[in-house]
Amino acid sequence: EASYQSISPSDFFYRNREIAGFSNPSRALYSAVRELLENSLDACEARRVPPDIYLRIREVLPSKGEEGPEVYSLRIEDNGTGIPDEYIPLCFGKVFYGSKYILRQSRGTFGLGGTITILYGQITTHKPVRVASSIGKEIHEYEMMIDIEHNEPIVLRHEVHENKKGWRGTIVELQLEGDYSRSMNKIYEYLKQTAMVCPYADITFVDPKGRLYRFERATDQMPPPPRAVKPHPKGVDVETLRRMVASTRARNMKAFMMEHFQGVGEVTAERFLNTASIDPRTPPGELGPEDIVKLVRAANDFEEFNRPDPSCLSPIGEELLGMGIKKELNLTDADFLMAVQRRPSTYLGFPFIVEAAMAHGRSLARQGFSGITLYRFANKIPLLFDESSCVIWKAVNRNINWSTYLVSPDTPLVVAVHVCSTKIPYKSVGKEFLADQPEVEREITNAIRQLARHLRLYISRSIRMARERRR
Amino acid sequence: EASYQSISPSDFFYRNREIAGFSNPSRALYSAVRELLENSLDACEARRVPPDIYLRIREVLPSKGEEGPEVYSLRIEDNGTGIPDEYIPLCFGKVFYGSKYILRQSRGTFGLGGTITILYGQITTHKPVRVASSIGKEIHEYEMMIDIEHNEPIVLRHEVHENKKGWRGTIVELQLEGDYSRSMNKIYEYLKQTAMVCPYADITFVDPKGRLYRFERATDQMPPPPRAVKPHPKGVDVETLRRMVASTRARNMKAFMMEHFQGVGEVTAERFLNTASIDPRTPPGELGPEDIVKLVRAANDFEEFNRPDPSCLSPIGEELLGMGIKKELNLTDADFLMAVQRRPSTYLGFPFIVEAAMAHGRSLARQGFSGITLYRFANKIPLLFDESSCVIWKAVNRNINWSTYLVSPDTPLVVAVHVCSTKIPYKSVGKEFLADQPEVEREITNAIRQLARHLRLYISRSIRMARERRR
Ligand SMILES: Nc1ncnc2c1ncn2[C@@H]1O[C@H](COP(=O)(O)OP(=O)(O)OP(=O)(O)O)[C@@H](O)[C@H]1O
Ligand SMILES: Nc1ncnc2c1ncn2[C@@H]1O[C@H](COP(=O)(O)OP(=O)(O)OP(=O)(O)O)[C@@H](O)[C@H]1O
Ligand SMILES: [Mg+2]
Ligand SMILES: [Mg+2]
Repeated sequence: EASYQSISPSDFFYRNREIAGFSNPSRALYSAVRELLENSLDACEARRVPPDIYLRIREVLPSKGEEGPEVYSLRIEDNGTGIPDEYIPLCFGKVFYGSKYILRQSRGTFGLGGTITILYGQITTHKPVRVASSIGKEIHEYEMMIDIEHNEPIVLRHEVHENKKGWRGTIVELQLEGDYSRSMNKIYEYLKQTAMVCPYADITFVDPKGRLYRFERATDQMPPPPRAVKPHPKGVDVETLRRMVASTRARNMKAFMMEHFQGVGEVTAERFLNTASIDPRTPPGELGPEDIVKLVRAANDFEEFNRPDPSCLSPIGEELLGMGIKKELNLTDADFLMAVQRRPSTYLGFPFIVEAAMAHGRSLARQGFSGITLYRFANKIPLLFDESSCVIWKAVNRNINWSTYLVSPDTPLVVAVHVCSTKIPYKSVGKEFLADQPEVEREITNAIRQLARHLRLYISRSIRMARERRR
Repeated sequence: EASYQSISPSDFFYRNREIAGFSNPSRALYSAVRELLENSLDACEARRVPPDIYLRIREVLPSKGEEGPEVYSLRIEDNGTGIPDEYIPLCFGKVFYGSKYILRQSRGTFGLGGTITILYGQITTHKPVRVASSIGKEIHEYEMMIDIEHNEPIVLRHEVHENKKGWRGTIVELQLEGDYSRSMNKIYEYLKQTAMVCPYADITFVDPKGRLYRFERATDQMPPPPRAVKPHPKGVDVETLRRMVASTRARNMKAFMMEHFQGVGEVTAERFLNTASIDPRTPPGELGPEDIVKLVRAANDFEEFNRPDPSCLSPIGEELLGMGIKKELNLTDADFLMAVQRRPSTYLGFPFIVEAAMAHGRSLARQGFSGITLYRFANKIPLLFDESSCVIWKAVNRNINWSTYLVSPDTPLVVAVHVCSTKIPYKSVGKEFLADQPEVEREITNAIRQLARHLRLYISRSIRMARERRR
């Protein structure tokens, strides 16, 4: 006899938390750090201030011998936007809740990373999370847990403090089971690669052994922020269009097209509607289901829309990317270092930009680099796992004939690839690798070839100079 | 100014449907077929009858030239348990709803596959889905859509029909955008591999070109069905234990342990509670949060629990697996064919069984097989994508020194690996590849070595016989 039931989103990710990156204590500690750090960086960039981030992991319960679980206290503090007090419990206590469901590039996208982190801490320690935040006025401090069965926060304590120094930002402190010795390399690598693509961020990390790691900012200069944009007609489907039609105040379909989509002017709206055999004067409320389908099909075929507006994106920029890599890889001016930013492109109606950088030379050789070391980034998030499943790795390893660029299997070469988009083609909610979108793959491949041509000049010149020295 | 909102589970998978396998029309058509077929097979096995499944894909809208979308009507009919009428709309119209949230092996596990299939059809065609089902009494027919913003079904029509023939089963019919020419190979492969591990299933498939594919059953014999079991103490965490304590009627902790967990007798319960420093006579309601944490920690360390009960599993069986492979690969008795079922094992408190089979010989060579062809299965589901990300592929390609078994790079060799568990370590909700769980990897590796040793005998004998023939 089958018994039917529904479960809440938090219950789903509780039962399947490995899908979100919380598969075992060492991986969970890494995922907790990355989810919280990504939230803090998003908040600082939203506030347009260079991020100052303090991260501390402290042992709470020393492992008794080999078997006992290691419990850590994890604390992160940022100078970001803060969260308005009425939303604080929901932001951390509800899965599928957040401020990043809009059409603008940010690290966060799913509305679950922070909550799953809190959830994991709760189910391994039964301890509440403490969140303090201020948007500039008072400081609100919450002690809370998650009602996992109902996907709702449980507020245990809420205090309001005066904010004499006018602090603005967020502090999150939780306890969770982890395995620092197993995750420390990945955590350090994550912080270092974050510094590589955010050279304007200042990150301080104190680990359980009391060691202090400081990633100082190399500059105060930040990339221009992304702006929220309206959707592009190309990416629209029946559900999106149906919702727009249901909620629009536009009096006719021509005004509707111009109002709800980006880059649709009067002429384009008229031409498009005529292609779709819809009278531009039709009130939106009179569209039937078949009309909606007709419009979606016509939008996907229509070739005269403007290209998607890339102002919703915020790439790193060639200068900042080069600066970050030079600093984190200890390069000198004698090394080869070049960064390139491709022009905006699109896939499935979503704009994206590929940036890539390459570094090669004696500084790398001296640090033990040998062969290609690939750094992958998506919306400025370092991707550290599942490399061989990622389209970036596929492009680097299968689409490039490296020997034609004078690169041999032990040439010390760093390749960094950054994809930014309002919709990163993640293959799973764990944000570790990207799916094989053809347009994205093509842009990555072309970016690498562009850099590799310059690398070839450098290598052939080094070979030539080495020969001359030998004579 | 950040704007905070929550979205429903269906809205989440609408926006991120590529994570569930609905990334593009050809992949979506494949995913629709597999999700519906897996539901039908689960239902037939739950009813303990050999599955009779009719699958038909018909073109509805021929693509106009190269660009137009191709719309298909997809219909599947099974002789499974059927669905009680009051649950039909929820089963297909609500994400995170179903009958498979219990501790018993089945293909379905997340409560979303069927619903996302309906959702994808709806957002690409605006057409409702038709579901007819009977648990043996009347036949209930629904025409419905999904309210994606609220994760609720919208029933457009509900008719009750007399069931003169006493039919029992389910019919699902929907329209969706697809690309059959691009997905036909994968769809065919999926059906063929399903037949390999379910030789008791009879599957008829009519494709858009009107071609009929029939996978006849090789036997009526089915593996023993899995039984739902209580959780094992080893896998328990704070949240699970907290829920049990909150809802238990047991009068004391000793009765609680015996009542709620599998394989815990009186002596074990007493010993365990003493190890956890909890008085066995304590009423469960008196446990505080620290006691719950203490119990979870103690349960993970305690070594005297019985091994997890594998009666919640339903492996294929060596005989059926061999039968299915022989039939689908057209093997003869002269070929090498061997199947092995490992003893039950566990990871993280969940029981699992690895089964593997190997085939080699002239029949494979004649069909063009060359090198290792790997077939991967999880809970009898064929896994066709992301091979190199899967722990099964890792075991086959990195943990086995094939040359020592006389296997060379062009030896025609089929390796089939099946993992069954109440918790398959899927890395994503798309169910295509398994995470590197060490215990699972070890069992797969050992199963393959076990078969490879026998393969070596066969190959060395063939070599010897070939030499003798040459003299
Ligand atoms: N440090 C922070 N500063 C400001 N706002 C924050 C901070 N951390 C979380 N938030 C808010 O909480 C919301 C939920 O965070 P959460 O990490 O769960 O999801 P997300 O970041 O939106 O998406 P993702 O799951 O992809 O990370 C965010 O959208 C943001 O509005
Ligand atoms: N053909 C069918 N016969 C009987 N019951 C069915 C059938 N199809 C779906 N169901 C019921 O509908 C529920 C929901 O199906 P759905 O595919 O959405 O989720 P699931 O199979 O439980 O999990 P998963 O997402 O892993 O497939 C199932 O649990 C099952 O009870
Ligand atoms: Mg986040
Ligand atoms: Mg299913």
